[in-house]
Amino acid sequence: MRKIVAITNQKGGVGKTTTCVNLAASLAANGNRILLIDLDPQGNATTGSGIDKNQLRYSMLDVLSNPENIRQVIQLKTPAGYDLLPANSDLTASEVSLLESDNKEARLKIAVQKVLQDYDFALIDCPPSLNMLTVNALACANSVLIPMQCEYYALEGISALLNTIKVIKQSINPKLIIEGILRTMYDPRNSLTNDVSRQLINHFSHLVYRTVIPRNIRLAEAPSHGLPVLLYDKHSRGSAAYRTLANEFIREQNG
Amino acid sequence: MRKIVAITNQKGGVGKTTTCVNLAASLAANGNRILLIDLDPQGNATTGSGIDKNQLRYSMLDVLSNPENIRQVIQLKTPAGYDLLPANSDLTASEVSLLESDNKEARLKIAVQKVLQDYDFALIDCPPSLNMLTVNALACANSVLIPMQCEYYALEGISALLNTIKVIKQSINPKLIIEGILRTMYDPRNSLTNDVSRQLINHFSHLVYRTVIPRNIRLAEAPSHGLPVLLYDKHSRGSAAYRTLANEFIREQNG
Ligand SMILES: Nc1ncnc2c1ncn2[C@@H]1O[C@H](COP(=O)(O)OP(=O)(O)OP(=O)(O)O)[C@@H](O)[C@H]1O
Ligand SMILES: Nc1ncnc2c1ncn2[C@@H]1O[C@H](COP(=O)(O)OP(=O)(O)OP(=O)(O)O)[C@@H](O)[C@H]1O
Ligand SMILES: [Mg+2]
Ligand SMILES: [Mg+2]
Repeated sequence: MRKIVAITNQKGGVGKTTTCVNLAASLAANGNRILLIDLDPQGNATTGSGIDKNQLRYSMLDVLSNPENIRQVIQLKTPAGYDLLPANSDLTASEVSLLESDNKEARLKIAVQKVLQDYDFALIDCPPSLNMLTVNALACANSVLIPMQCEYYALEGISALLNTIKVIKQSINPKLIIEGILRTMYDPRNSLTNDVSRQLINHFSHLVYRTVIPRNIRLAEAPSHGLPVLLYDKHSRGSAAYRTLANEFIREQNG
Repeated sequence: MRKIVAITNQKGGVGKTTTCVNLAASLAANGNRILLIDLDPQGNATTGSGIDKNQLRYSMLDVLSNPENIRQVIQLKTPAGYDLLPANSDLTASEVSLLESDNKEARLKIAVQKVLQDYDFALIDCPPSLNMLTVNALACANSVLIPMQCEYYALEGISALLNTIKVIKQSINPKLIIEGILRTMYDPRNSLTNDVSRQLINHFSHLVYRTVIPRNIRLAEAPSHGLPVLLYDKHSRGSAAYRTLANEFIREQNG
């Protein structure tokens, strides 16, 4: 395994799931062995990968309750072109039970260690909160990719997220780094987007990906077909943007 | 107090805070006495009402730790024209401590009872999850207003939310009803929006507000000025839509 990347931002609706599914598919299309880990009880990454979250025999909850189960739970070769650790609303129960178990922050890490050698990258889709599920993701990951809508509330939340990452780095995961900040749903015609984008680059400069994901309706349509945009409409601007991101992501690894 | 309304949807970024702030401001402009309760550790409703969440002497955490504190914490007459129970990231700590206290679901309800007679309506802005904070809101509220972006992942999440409401109704709050489902960020030019909107009306018919909130950049700009859109740009389509919603909301109360 080259790297485990947590895709996280406690601000809701900034494009975490859309980034996770489409970056995973683009990396897989380039020949990388990819595991997508759905850690959100909403199960959007599971549905977006073409798997019915209501028909799961096993899911992420089973992995957190007993890390030995991980191989039984992984859905191999989804329609999207990568392997998937699926989630559904059963996972909501784990937020309470995780708090009472031992090793509560490291359950995911212990599980993922067991399959490390099978993959090049693992991408973790996180829920929109700084709860025990997100802490598990940050304890397990090598780096954090932060999708960021260029709007005021999203910008306001980034300092709380960076604080949490710092706390995790000082306590349970000293090697955790920031992979990058990704501007999503970008609409260059509106001044708010440009203002916020400029502030991001001023504050975080080299951490901000050059690749920008435009607002593109094909990205919002693809999940209802259970496909990444690469397979739903490969000529769309959304698909091109995520392929460009995948290339920039790989270049950074070889940096 | 005529009614306490929880504004909730565990799907992130669907317009919960934007609806809470702008409906509160529109109801206040019509002469109603309004309390806005910010129950999200992101503190967006606090910032969107013109209050600096990092300068708070007291906040929602103090209310949940000791319901007696509520009058000390309320910010009277904010620039937005209503009273506010502010929140900030301290509230994240409460998710763990709430689980260990007695009456854990009813802490907010006990506190709000103390100020009921001072207001006509209270609106509660919820975080994007079905955690103990949201459970507190559903235990405290008389009804639930569900902002809903007309996109696939948001539609997918609505059954989990309705299930949670049903469970709360059967256990801790038998009188809880659905106030309505509000279509937000509505863009009639795109077929996905129209498809999802049609499905909403087919499934939920009379529960869906006639008022639709259009995608309007002035709604996204207003929070950076700490103002509801009614005070930031009262001639905008966003402002008109929330005033129309306030009128429809009041008509419903009068049955
Ligand atoms: N670049 C884009 N252009 C258009 N629509 C997009 C884009 N990215 C995401 N969307 C749509 O916006 C909505 C929010 O995106 P998404 O669900 O991926 O965000 P999220 O951060 O995972 O949300 P949550 O906080 O609920 O987990 C979805 O309906 C998605 O289809
Ligand atoms: N009708 C609209 N038109 C344009 N932008 C909007 C509209 N409603 C909300 N927004 C913007 O979309 C983003 C998401 O809205 P908002 O933060 O209110 O959603 P939320 O459901 O409260 O999110 P969270 O799940 O993080 O609490 C914000 O940047 C907001 O300014
Ligand atoms: Mg998501
Ligand atoms: Mg909000």
